[in-house]
Amino acid sequence: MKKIVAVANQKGGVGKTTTTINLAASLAVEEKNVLILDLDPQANSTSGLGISISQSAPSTYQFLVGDRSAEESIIPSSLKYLSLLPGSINMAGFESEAAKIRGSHQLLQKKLEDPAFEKYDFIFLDCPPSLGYITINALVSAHSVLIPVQCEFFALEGLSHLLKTLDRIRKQWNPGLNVEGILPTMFDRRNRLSNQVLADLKKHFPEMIFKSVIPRNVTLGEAPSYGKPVLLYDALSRGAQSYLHLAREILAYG
Amino acid sequence: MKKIVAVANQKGGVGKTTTTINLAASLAVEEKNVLILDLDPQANSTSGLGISISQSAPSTYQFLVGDRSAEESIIPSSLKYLSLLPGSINMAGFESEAAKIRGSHQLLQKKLEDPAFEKYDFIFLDCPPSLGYITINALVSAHSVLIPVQCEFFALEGLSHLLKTLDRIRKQWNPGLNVEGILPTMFDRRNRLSNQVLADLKKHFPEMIFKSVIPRNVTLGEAPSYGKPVLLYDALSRGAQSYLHLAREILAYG
Ligand SMILES: Nc1ncnc2c1ncn2[C@@H]1O[C@H](COP(=O)(O)OP(=O)(O)OP(=O)(O)O)[C@@H](O)[C@H]1O
Ligand SMILES: Nc1ncnc2c1ncn2[C@@H]1O[C@H](COP(=O)(O)OP(=O)(O)OP(=O)(O)O)[C@@H](O)[C@H]1O
Ligand SMILES: [Mg+2]
Ligand SMILES: [Mg+2]
Repeated sequence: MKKIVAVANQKGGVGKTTTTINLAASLAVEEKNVLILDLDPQANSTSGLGISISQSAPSTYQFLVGDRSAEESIIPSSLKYLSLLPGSINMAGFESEAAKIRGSHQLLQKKLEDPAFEKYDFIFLDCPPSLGYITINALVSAHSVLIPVQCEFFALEGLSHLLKTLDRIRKQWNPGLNVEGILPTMFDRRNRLSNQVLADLKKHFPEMIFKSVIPRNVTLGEAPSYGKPVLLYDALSRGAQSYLHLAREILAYG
Repeated sequence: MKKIVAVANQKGGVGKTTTTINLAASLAVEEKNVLILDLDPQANSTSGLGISISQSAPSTYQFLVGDRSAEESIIPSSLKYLSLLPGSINMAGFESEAAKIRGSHQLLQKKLEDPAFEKYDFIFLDCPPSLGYITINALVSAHSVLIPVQCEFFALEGLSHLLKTLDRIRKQWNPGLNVEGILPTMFDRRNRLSNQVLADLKKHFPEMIFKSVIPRNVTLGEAPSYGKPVLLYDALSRGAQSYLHLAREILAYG
């Protein structure tokens, strides 16, 4: 039974793509069949896996609004159990086009009903840094949402607005939408503010926060420049270990 | 003669807000009359200056689409020569509403023609992490655009797309739009990737890159949690010094 997880936060640069790539890779090495849908026009999940596609190649945009099927759009990655539906810059057009299409909030939800997706254990939706039509489509389609939160001042601010948006999505389109968890990212244990933000997250969202905390670790920034998940770049690093722990935590809770 | 500078990059978390607040503050202590327009629905420039406004208070959204004037919307900050037109979450509605308004690309440009803005030497437009209607309005209204680029792999990727977007804006709405400069941010001299990205920026964009480089510095993350520009939080820090240098560089080139 496939589990669709949206990775979302309208605050920019909090680790949505880094979490999508590395959590998906960590689950793939546990032999879960995992698919990443790169919904961000920046297509960082695609380039972070070392994949570059031509403008005319099948991508999430054509899959969503065009006539490309899942079968012809999904491509393999460097890991046996990890596949990708690549993103492209074309997706930037979706935001303004969707405003004029009827039922535009449920486009992705309908497309994900295709039987071709049933073979996956997890489908991760990497979202852009906004709460526009792309992210709304992801939240409408998802069983749960994973919220990376950088351990910095500005990152805490937007969290309550995101949780309110989830309430709206539940009421209007997706009553079963859960929070997979709040994931503290770029945590620096030597930094007072970092510790304060983590303490605040534990205090205000005790039942939502993951036990796993992702440290600020240089390998997480370097790995995408080699087109690899951190697991294939430096498996012993704290960055790689922290995502393996997160994958184990998610599998344990089921 | 007022100079309108958009601070933009669709990549999230690269230091747009941090640059807006601290460059504006550095110019204000040089006794330039500076205004910040917080165009981001996250309203981080507003909270980063320690300002919180009620839902009904005048904000950029009402100024842009409602009937609030500049005079009644602009508020003082903790620095004599720095003022703010505060942001609010209402701005999130602008993206979908603008798609239906005629001439929606030039709404801000028209509003900035108000004589109330003539008294400012610099007006900074803090943009959200996308190239939607909000950022397009900023680019159409601006004399120049300042592009913060984090010294990380993903941040380089989106730069060529942003520069292409600027070309489109020049052709369609704003022929005089210049690049104020590309500003390397969060530079860590001990980090190989950071040095490589900086070297790449210098090689590919030699005539656009600033001499000033903003280092990764903990005070830049801490200052907004005290509602202060870094200059008022820790003036001797490398973070504060780097933005003072940037202000001097911009004033020298004129
Ligand atoms: N734990 C970490 N330690 C060090 N660097 C990290 C970590 N997580 C992410 N990074 C780096 O920080 C930057 C931002 O991360 P990422 O791009 O994954 O965030 P995002 O939320 O997907 O951004 P956007 O909002 O633009 O989509 C990237 O350059 C990434 O390599
Ligand atoms: N030079 C720096 N050194 C250390 N931390 C920094 C630096 N510049 C910014 N930061 C921190 O990094 C985070 C991202 O910066 P900021 O919010 O200014 O980026 P942004 O581009 O405005 O993000 P968004 O895309 O969400 O608008 C913030 O928590 C900020 O405090
Ligand atoms: Mg991303
Ligand atoms: Mg910002």
